[in-house]
Amino acid sequence: KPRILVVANQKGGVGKTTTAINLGTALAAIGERVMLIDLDPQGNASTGLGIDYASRQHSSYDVLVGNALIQNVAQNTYVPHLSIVPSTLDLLGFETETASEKDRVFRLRHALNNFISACEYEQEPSYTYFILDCPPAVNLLTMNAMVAAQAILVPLQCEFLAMEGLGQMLRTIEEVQSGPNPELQLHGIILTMYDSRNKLSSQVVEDVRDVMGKRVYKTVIPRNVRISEAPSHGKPVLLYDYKCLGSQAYLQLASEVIQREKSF
Amino acid sequence: KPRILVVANQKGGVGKTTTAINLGTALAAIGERVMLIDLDPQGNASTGLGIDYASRQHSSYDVLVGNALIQNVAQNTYVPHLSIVPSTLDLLGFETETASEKDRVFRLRHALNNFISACEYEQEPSYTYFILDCPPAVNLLTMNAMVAAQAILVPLQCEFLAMEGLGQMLRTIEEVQSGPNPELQLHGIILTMYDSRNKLSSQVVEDVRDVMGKRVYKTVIPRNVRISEAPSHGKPVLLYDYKCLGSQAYLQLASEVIQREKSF
Ligand SMILES: Nc1ncnc2c1ncn2[C@@H]1O[C@H](COP(=O)(O)OP(=O)(O)OP(=O)(O)O)[C@@H](O)[C@H]1O
Ligand SMILES: Nc1ncnc2c1ncn2[C@@H]1O[C@H](COP(=O)(O)OP(=O)(O)OP(=O)(O)O)[C@@H](O)[C@H]1O
Ligand SMILES: [Mg+2]
Ligand SMILES: [Mg+2]
Repeated sequence: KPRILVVANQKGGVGKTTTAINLGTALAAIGERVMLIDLDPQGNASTGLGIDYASRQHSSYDVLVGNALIQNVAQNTYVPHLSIVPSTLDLLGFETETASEKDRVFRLRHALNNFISACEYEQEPSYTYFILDCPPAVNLLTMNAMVAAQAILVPLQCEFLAMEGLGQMLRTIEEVQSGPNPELQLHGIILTMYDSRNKLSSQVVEDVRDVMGKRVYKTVIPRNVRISEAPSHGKPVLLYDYKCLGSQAYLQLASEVIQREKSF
Repeated sequence: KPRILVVANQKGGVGKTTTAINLGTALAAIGERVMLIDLDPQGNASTGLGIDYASRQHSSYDVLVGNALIQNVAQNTYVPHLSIVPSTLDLLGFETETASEKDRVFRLRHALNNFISACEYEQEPSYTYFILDCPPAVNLLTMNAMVAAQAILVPLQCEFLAMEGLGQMLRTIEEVQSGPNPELQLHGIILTMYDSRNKLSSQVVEDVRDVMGKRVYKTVIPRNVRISEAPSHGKPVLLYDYKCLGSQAYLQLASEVIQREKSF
């Protein structure tokens, strides 16, 4: 059965999209078949994988409102084994357009279940990982992702204000677990944008490890300029500059994620 | 008549809260009476000004749903002339709780108008500036702020992905101008987290100035570790470390904002 992982944190700019793109790329590089689903109206994951606006006629919005099936919307990226359901600004309308619908928080879960069954029925090669990128909010889009997923990865910037939001994120996970998705598990907390010149960074790492213990991945993603340059080339940093510290850290994170997968 | 400025950008982590806090502090430092209104459920502006959770019994949520008046919710900060309407996670419920109300996008505008009239009537000292901090989304909270405000400041991180969101933000401003708030003007775009060691930063500055011209402030806020340390002390960087590059840049920005105010 394929694994559905959601990358979420309502705090903005903490590395959700960068993590979704590069974790997806690393898993694809070792032969897993991965589909990224971009649920952020900003469409940064789609841009970061080189999907320009003109080729997003069909998007995650169409899947959520029931206009299209995942198999008709997913497109290849030039990363082998990695495909994407891109996003557009249409997603901004999803919450109000479905205000009266009872099942609205299950839309993505149902669409994914239908797609997975269709793959089995058609004996198509199935995906082994779905990775869901979320907007910086606890809204219907993020809820859809958390209800569809089996596990959640929470990127956490090594900054004081980002720590403050962690408590809120953990409460939201508990609400989803005691509500629409009891099987959702915390996969782990990823420390991002660690700046070794900044003593605040190491203080945050220490504080978060103290409180969260093993729920924090050992790998820490450093602040690395090559990571922020990669999206302007429409490429994951793993393809843009394989040898840089940023890429090495995401490869290490991927192997740690796979290690943890064994225990789920 | 008091000026109502909104600080917004749906891209996350670009420096909205940092700008709202430090611009507010700088304006207060030169004698203006400033009220900050925190409209982000994360409550980072409230935390950054030292308001702990225990003292947020009354918040911006109560103002928006009509449970309380601004004068009963605003509290002093230890920055002279700067008060704040703090926020709590209650704000997460605002959008669904008012789903059927016609006037929901005008709630903040009406509350501010009532407060300003009450000050005049009671001959209380009036505020000269209101600064509204927004969550990273184009949602009902941000819309309330954009409908209440006379001018908008858009912080823009010197990163490729942040540039992509600028077009969306400008379109949102146009929609508000042709809809509920024709008087909303673009005050300016603030370039933030400029990293002189990173050639991408200077590329972004050049590109944004090419496209946006005079709408971009001359002042560029550098990436500066003292800025990210300040919130953990519950202080604006202007009080935490007056001499650092970050503080100097925000003081320069404040004087540029005041300069522009003369032409509005
Ligand atoms: N480790 C890193 N080092 C340097 N820059 C990084 C790193 N990770 C991400 N960035 C850059 O920081 C910015 C924010 O990252 P990203 O967009 O991935 O965060 P996000 O959480 O997805 O943001 P949003 O909340 O807007 O969705 C981007 O411009 C990205 O290129
Ligand atoms: N010029 C700067 N130099 C260094 N760090 C900064 C700077 N400006 C902001 N920061 C830090 O970067 C992080 C993001 O800034 P901030 O929280 O102000 O952005 P925001 O746009 O309000 O985020 P959100 O979208 O979550 O509301 C914070 O941890 C802040 O302390
Ligand atoms: Mg993102
Ligand atoms: Mg903020």
